[in-house]
Amino acid sequence: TTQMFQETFVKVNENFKDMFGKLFGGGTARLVMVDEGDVLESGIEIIARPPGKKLQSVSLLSGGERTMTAVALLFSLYMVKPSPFCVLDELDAALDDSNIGRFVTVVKEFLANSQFIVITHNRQTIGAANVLYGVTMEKRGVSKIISVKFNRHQAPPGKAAPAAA
Amino acid sequence: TTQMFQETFVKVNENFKDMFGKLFGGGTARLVMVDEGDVLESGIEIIARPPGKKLQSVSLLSGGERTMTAVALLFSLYMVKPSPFCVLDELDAALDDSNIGRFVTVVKEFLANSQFIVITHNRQTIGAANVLYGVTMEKRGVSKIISVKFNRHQAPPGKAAPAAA
Amino acid sequence: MYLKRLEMVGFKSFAERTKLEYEPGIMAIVGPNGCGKSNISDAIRWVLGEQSAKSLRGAGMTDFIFNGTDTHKPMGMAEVSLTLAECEASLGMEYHEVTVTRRVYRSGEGEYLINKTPCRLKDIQRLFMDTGVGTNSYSLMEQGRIDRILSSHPEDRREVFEEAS
Amino acid sequence: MYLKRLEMVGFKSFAERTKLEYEPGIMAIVGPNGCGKSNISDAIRWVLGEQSAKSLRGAGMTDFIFNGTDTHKPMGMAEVSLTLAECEASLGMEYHEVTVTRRVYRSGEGEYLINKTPCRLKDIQRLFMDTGVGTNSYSLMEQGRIDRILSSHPEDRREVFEEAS
Ligand SMILES: Nc1ncnc2c1ncn2[C@@H]1O[C@H](COP(=O)(O)OP(=O)(O)OP(=O)(O)O)[C@@H](O)[C@H]1O
Ligand SMILES: Nc1ncnc2c1ncn2[C@@H]1O[C@H](COP(=O)(O)OP(=O)(O)OP(=O)(O)O)[C@@H](O)[C@H]1O
Ligand SMILES: [Mg+2]
Ligand SMILES: [Mg+2]
Repeated sequence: TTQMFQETFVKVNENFKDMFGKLFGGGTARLVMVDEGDVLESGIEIIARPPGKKLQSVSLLSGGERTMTAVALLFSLYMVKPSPFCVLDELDAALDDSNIGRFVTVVKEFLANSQFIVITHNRQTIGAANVLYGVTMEKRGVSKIISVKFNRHQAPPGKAAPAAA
Repeated sequence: TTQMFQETFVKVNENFKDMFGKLFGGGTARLVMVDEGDVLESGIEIIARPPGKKLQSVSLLSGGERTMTAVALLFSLYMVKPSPFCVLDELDAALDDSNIGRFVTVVKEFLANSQFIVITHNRQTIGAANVLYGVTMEKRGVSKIISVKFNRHQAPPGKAAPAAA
Repeated sequence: MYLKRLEMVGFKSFAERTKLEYEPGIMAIVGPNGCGKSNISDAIRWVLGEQSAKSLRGAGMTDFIFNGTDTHKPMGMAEVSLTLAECEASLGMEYHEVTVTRRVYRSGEGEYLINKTPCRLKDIQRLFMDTGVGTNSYSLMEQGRIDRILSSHPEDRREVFEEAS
Repeated sequence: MYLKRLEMVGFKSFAERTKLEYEPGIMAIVGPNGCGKSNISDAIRWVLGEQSAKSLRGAGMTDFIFNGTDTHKPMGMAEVSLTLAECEASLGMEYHEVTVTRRVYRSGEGEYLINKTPCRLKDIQRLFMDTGVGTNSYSLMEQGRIDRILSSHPEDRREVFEEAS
């Protein structure tokens, strides 16, 4: 329905402005309906301006800036419609160390509502994990999982979670 | 001309078989003309089988395996038509440490014929470089380059190159 | 509701019975290129009813049955089971736990089961309606696809918002 | 023939005159997300005559003129110069060095120069014919695009081979 969509759009937009600021340590961003008059059909435009830079089309953003902007939008949607679990496959591929740090901080805030399964090659992301599932192919072509747990300071989603490690 | 194309195809195919083996430490690969009878128009198919695995469509390969296969083809083309310089932007994004090691080994072999400018976030790739151009934005939004040289054991392309460091 | 366990056998490179069990905090999946990490993410999408083999990198569903290696024979079936726990609030069910299972055979025939009872895909989709669990959700972010929400057309992007409404 | 120097001013985020000079061995370009590394790669493609603004992430050529920041005013022109040395063998020219320059103004007007003499894009393309220098060559591999040679249609892939023939 038009009203439901409109309300969702407003909520996601609010989240997006905050999320972007958190992930970029500043800057501004918002979502815009291409055709304000046609809420039922209008496409959605993304406006994003990293801190210190002038507003330009998102196409001119760097690889890492585009990933962070997409992550901001992704988490804005999660806030409106949380999922019990999320699987993120090498989201950090284009990110430098300080962006991975901010990304990981945001993921940890969401742990209260969802499980996060993160596929990664990055040391920093691995360092933020509570458990590692190491996938190996000792027999060539046959996958096997080995799990390594680090600490048990956190509780399952929905239960009271003591301060994360 | 048909003959020129056919000759180029055969050369690139030979290179590709070797390159793939080098980059994967084994396995087999080749290029196939979709329509053998129509050399003028036929598309080109890529067949690739990593070591120990059974042959499947390249679509089922992993992100890193696809990058290594594409790199093998890229270098096969470089061998046939070398360029004075190559610019590779974050080719290593999807690669794990051992694949980056093999990738870097191949790049070094090509230094005799071409300059390589490599954009990267990866420590291992950086470690293989002779000079770093650090790009910074001390003034937000304004780029500046600082160069850091490591050693001078190599000579420009075309000149006699002593053994690389 | 949380993801308690993922179990698979014969799915892609996971020839042998493999289990991934819930742990609090961030769960990181790590390993070298091609070892099977993204295949785990594919298994989750597949068991939740993904209908497009192409979106899981295959041409047809039988591509996902372990097809053998130098040392292992191909298998006749792929099976994945996903178990969710503490479902009462979200699913309004008398079950404390729900296990969703999907199988495919070499013939192309497939099966779906809820708690070991055969059912249709519709039943699984209906079960998870409005819980955020499913293949449409942006909570399953595939490798290399994070950029898509930025590069897609404003009209396509809208679908994501409609899904969240 | 080798790349002796790249110089730019007013191109994308490089507001101030910037130089990149030849060094033997692998030249690595490093820095945080969004600092300007890929912009350097764009500058090389652009000065060699890239006609598609979209392939350089812009909508039109004037998008590449430094457009200001919180602390810097926008500029009126973008200029990039690429100098190649030891050209006699490849270019059959009396020149030992060749500098190719390209400019664009806010009006959209552009200029090309060879060794400070105004010329047309055609002259630059003719100069570099069959040397491997140019925008068609696979020697300029953009960020995130390495997968393209594998995911493209067999017919499109053929063009790469035709270029190499
Ligand atoms: N039906 C199948 N039978 C056997 N092996 C398969 C099957 N389908 C896919 N594979 C193998 O799975 C491998 C890909 O696994 P996956 O994509 O999970 O790797 P990954 O760990 O994500 O690697 P990367 O870090 O490079 O992304 C491929 O080498 C492919 O050959
Ligand atoms: N005309 C312009 N004027 C000023 N800044 C610009 C202009 N065009 C692009 N930029 C800026 O350049 C930045 C992108 O730079 P670039 O793509 O080179 O980053 P990068 O170093 O490759 O980063 P990453 O590691 O994330 O790929 C963007 O933030 C963009 O705002
Ligand atoms: Mg993967
Ligand atoms: Mg870049």
